[in-house]
Amino acid sequence: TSHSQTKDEL
Amino acid sequence: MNIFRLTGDLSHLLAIIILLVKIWKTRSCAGISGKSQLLFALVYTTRYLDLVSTYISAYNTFMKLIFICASYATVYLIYMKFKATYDHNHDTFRVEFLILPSFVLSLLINHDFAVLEILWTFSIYLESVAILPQLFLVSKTGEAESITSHYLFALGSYRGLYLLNWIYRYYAESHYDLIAIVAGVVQTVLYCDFFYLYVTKVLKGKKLQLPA
Repeated sequence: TSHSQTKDEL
Repeated sequence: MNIFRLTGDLSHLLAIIILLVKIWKTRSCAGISGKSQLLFALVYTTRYLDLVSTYISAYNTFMKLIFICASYATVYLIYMKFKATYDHNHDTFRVEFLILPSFVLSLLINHDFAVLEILWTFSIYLESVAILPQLFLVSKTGEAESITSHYLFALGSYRGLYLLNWIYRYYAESHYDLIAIVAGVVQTVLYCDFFYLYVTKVLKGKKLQLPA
């Protein structure tokens, strides 16, 4: 999902 | 990883290092809002709880640990070691006005009603406004030391660069996260007035002084 990709950001 | 995100992360790291070195070298935290630093410690703690559950990369783990440790070290220097130099008379912003609305909003607008997800969302909302006590302190005293201005510029640039990263990811990867984007825009906008003063004054060798 899209938000789990954002989780790899800081 | 793209160039905008990498420079954003490095800018963030630089800001944190500038602040720690400034306090350590001058043995003083004058002009620094302890409340903003407490909020940042809360932001990193609630956002990086996934350190114990999800492994992403060595880079990711390393940076998260640095941000958490550095924020606690900064809070320690301000409230313990150099407490006597802390400007508490001017650091009077009411942080509950930031923490409570951020928390309520994270309960209302999130991707998934789960503990870790809500805490992540809370940290995104709180980070967007966590600099307000610091900007309030600068406006109250009417000035900021150059090194404090460099700190604020590096910290403000970081989320601005992340906005470019999100624009890039939208086109390159069709990936976007509205919660992060909207909060990131709010966060960057809060720095605009400061950016203007930084470019027009600090970069020309003048001290950042607000008009009376």
